[in-house]
Amino acid sequence: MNIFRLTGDLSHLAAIIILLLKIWKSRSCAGISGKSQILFAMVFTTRYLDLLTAYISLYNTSMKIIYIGCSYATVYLIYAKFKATYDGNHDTFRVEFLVVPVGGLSFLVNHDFSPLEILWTFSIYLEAVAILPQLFMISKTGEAETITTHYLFFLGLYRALYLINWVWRFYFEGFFDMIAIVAGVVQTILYCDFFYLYVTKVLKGKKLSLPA
Amino acid sequence: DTETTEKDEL
Repeated sequence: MNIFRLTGDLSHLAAIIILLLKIWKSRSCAGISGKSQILFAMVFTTRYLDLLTAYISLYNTSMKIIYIGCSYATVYLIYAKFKATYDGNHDTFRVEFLVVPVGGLSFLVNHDFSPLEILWTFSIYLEAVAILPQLFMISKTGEAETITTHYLFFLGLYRALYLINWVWRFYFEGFFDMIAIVAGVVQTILYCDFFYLYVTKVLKGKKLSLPA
Repeated sequence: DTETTEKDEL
């Protein structure tokens, strides 16, 4: 464990908690893509099946349980409890165009052709593109609530910190996982446009609005 | 290609 990975995990946890609290306190999921949240729930489910087979540490196990619990709670709030506030007209990204290619790729490019490893690979590839429905929804509505931009900032920051963690681990431990690194680079690149808007607008107190 | 070390990252 190194500082980049720890702050990355805490940034990820912060994003998940910010979103859950935003929906719970405002009793509304306006502007939130339910499709992205379903994809994230799929990412955690397929990645953390090793909860049943391997114990790594209390930190590892508790974080996985928190991530899975919060992501399913968020999906529940969006599609059940606050369903009336779900903006389905703008959450129209065709997720099958993500899940099918990612599913196929995880069978073709993986470290080991075993069920757990293929599911892990699927979760890595899926996480790289899971935010697309959310970014697409913001481009369609042309704006995002400030709290939503903070959620996206921490979510994008977490994988960027993981990239630094992988540089660190390669240099000090000789460890590297090409699949996680390539997917992590793609994932972080997808946030670049948002990061630019976040820094130039939101951090200056303006609302994030895209030229519609 | 790394051997499938135990996945200790989240």
